[in-house]
Amino acid sequence: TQKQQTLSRFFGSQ
Amino acid sequence: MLEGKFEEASLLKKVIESIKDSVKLCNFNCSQSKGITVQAIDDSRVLLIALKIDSGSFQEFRCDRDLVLGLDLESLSKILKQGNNEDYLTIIAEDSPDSLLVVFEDKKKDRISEFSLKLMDIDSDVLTIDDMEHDCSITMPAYEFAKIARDMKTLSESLQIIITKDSVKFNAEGQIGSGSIILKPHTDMEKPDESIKIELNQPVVLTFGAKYLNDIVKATALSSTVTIKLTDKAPALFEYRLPSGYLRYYLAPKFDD
Repeated sequence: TQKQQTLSRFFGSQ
Repeated sequence: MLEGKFEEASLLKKVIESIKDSVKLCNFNCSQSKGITVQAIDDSRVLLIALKIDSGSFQEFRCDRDLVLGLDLESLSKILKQGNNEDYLTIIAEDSPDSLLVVFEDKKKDRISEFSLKLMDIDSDVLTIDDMEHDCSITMPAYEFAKIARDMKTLSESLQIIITKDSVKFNAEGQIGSGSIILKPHTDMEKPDESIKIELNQPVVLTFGAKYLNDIVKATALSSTVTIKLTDKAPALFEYRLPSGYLRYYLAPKFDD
């Protein structure tokens, strides 16, 4: 089964 | 002071109905040059909403000073339900507002209804989303994508999207069995919005949580088409165009680490 990624992994916080 | 008048209340009603189940609290940023912009992330940090209601979406729009309206969308939704879809809708806020005034005007009757919504201080963290290059882009009828997302959710909690030059395939595998839907690009000359367009730099296979896709398709009433931009092992972008502006969803995929 594949793991649900989160957006924090791809986008930086401002 | 902010004063924005919509020709029809239905636009804001549809926007709020599209996002309120994903994010409960969010800041509406208002400025003369950008209109209203919102960025909000769901609690699981998997789905991000980016909304832009340009001043062109309003019949009249003025915003003397940049403003942030901290809104509880559940509460705003309750107030928006008080007006009819065809009513004029005006939102008004002072420069340092603690409430938002919502005014409906019936176009035929002399009826004006006014509501005041308490604003909140909302601590939201904002993510930086660069303009990404995408491996492929699909534009298709919004209702068709909604039907696929809803139907396939009954089979599986995940939906796989496979894009090649010749087709887009939606694949679901679950306990009771499996299913797939294949769409091929075509151009409908008489009803352009019924067309399916695929632009491809390279083929992509991505898997998404069906639950989140079903949150996204709540925006179907906003636009006749949806554009989906996909990149291998990266968040997907789902865009619904507004008359002037957009509602975008960024959804993180599922994959093995």
